[in-house]
Amino acid sequence: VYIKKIAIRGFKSFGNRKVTVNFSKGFVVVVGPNGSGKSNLLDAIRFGIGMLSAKSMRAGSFSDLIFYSKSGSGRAAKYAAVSLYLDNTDRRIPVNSDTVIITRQIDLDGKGVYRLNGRTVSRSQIVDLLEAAGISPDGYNMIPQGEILEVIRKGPVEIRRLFENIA
Amino acid sequence: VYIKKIAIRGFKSFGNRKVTVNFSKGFVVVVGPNGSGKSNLLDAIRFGIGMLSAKSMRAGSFSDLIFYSKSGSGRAAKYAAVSLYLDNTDRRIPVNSDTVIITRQIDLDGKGVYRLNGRTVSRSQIVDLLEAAGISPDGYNMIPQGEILEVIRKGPVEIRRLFENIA
Amino acid sequence: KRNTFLSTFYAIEKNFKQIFSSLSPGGNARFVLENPLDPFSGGVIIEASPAGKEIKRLELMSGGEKSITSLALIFAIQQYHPAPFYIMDEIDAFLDEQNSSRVADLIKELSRTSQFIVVSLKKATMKKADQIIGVTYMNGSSCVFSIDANLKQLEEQCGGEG
Amino acid sequence: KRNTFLSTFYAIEKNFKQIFSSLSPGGNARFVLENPLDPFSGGVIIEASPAGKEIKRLELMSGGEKSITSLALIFAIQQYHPAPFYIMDEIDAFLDEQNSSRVADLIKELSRTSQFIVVSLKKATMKKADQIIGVTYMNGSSCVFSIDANLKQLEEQCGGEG
Ligand SMILES: Nc1ncnc2c1ncn2[C@@H]1O[C@H](COP(=O)(O)OP(=O)(O)OP(=O)(O)O)[C@@H](O)[C@H]1O
Ligand SMILES: Nc1ncnc2c1ncn2[C@@H]1O[C@H](COP(=O)(O)OP(=O)(O)OP(=O)(O)O)[C@@H](O)[C@H]1O
Ligand SMILES: [Mg+2]
Ligand SMILES: [Mg+2]
Repeated sequence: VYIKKIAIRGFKSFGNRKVTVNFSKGFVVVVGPNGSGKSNLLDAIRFGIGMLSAKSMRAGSFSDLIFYSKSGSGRAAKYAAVSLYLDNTDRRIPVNSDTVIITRQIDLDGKGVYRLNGRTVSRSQIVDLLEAAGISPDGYNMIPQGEILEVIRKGPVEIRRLFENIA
Repeated sequence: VYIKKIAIRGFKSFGNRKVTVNFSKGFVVVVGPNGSGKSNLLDAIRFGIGMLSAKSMRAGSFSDLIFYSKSGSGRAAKYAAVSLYLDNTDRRIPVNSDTVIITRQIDLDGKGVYRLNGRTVSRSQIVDLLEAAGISPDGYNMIPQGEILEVIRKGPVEIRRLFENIA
Repeated sequence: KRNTFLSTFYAIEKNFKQIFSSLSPGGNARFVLENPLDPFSGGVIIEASPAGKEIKRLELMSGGEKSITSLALIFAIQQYHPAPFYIMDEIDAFLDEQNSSRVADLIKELSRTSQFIVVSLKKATMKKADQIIGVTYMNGSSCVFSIDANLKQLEEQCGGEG
Repeated sequence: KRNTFLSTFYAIEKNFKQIFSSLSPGGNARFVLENPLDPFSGGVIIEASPAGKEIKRLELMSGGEKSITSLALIFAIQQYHPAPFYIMDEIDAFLDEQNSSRVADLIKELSRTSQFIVVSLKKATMKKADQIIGVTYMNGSSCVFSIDANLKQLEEQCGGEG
């Protein structure tokens, strides 16, 4: 499994125009000036796989995740939507299709919708399927900006639990 | 007032050999590989001007501030000593000499000694003299590694107090 | 249960030792079980020392040394049981040039079994990438383009009102 | 007391506006008193927006934007009432190349009235220094040398047993 493509509309600094990014399978480096939206792109991935805490996407509340804008340079969005196109040829996600498309959308009053290959499903269905493939928004494989030093600050019991979950 | 020179012996990664550094007055940049001792050099300056919290010098206790070493590559130190040579031609420090030398020493059982131009004085005497010149180990002008993002996390009242102290 | 845990523990430790000494040549590292007889009643302590040093506790390490030790732990787990993808934001912020390029080399190797999507401001990291994605802020919103794209794609993605 | 505070407040704010827009061209910034009638019963709120953006709260800024805003505040105070020296450790860790060199240029200017001792891993910062001090770890301990020093001084400072 890997992320083939992401489509973003109205999520954080991504405006009303749909932005799509094709990712290659190996080592992808994201570059750009300060404030351009690099961390927001990574937040979009974690949002797509079901991240619940707005704070860990550096937002005060869910409505902060929806694109707002200065009057004039574009209308504020009414909803934020992210679609992740996951390559599933190895069938690590227990779904019988070569590509698994996960879509998550939230609107201004915080109501959220999840879709799996176009069909509306519950959040827990998505989370269970992804967990079976070792994908979780809070996994040890997700390092937000400035948090690389937090890894070794985990206590001994937390490290042990990490190993237990991997086993 | 500026720092003309520092002499360090037995403080953190600085071993038993006395290390002296001459600083120029303007813009000094400290460089070197990871783990070489750059932050320890800055810690030595803050230690010299009376820093009390071992934690903010990244030490668990005062004894962590004294050079210890693997057997073989040099003896562990019995005390740590830092001398700061401050240029005082502008007399901002209320002491009548062109150079003010502040020495601070601690030994393994945490006993500390402060000296001003060679004479033993109390910590509060040093702190009062330096504060008169706008020098304090916890001042807004001291930014430890990784803490640049903390500055704007100060609450509104803390910012107001900062301005009050400057006035 | 105890045996499964212990075999995972020893396998990850073996990787950790090997990866730490490749990222920090001459250094050594290990894990210590707080209670070897009953691992579930205690935790796992990480010990690591760069070459020629004896680190009493990880908190005493420098920013760069802590980053290297953290990454060695993550990569040791990756080698044992690769997650599908790794999302990492400026993990090289505190690394000097030599450590940045060692980490980038290692990620390149590990990216054969997992996808790595890494934000970086450092040239040493960009150089080793399979793909570079540029992000920019234009006309009031963010847009993304692949560095090898031509200008036309940039216009499509980023032109006009957002 | 209130008047002294207010005159300090407005003077620092004037500096802050000017410095923020020189570090972040096209951006604007200001301070807001929570209680203008009785400043001591409230605090000071910082507002800042890079060019073309409307930042609702400082927490929403990126790592680089937060660094720039923090530095603008520190430099605004420095300009009003310079402290004798500034000790700063990798303040440019989250800054891209352009922002690093703008910050370095500004420090160079401000270093006429205060001494700045800054640890940095970035070339853009080193380039603007009046003096570069090298630190290295040799023979089991740290030693320091001035970059323009000859090898003899290095041997003196760092040779032999520590
Ligand atoms: N809901 C939103 N609507 C519009 N803009 C937003 C929204 N949420 C965040 N932003 C903007 O996104 C920008 C930050 O983007 P991001 O953190 O991704 O930058 P970055 O490229 O990672 O920068 P750095 O290199 O400094 O870390 C900020 O300027 C912020 O104001
Ligand atoms: N009391 C002590 N005795 C011996 N070594 C010590 C002592 N205290 C700290 N150290 C060592 O000092 C080193 C850290 O130095 P420092 O934090 O100054 O590095 P740095 O040059 O700032 O590196 P970086 O670029 O990674 O931030 C660590 O390896 C640590 O083990
Ligand atoms: Mg970022
Ligand atoms: Mg450091």
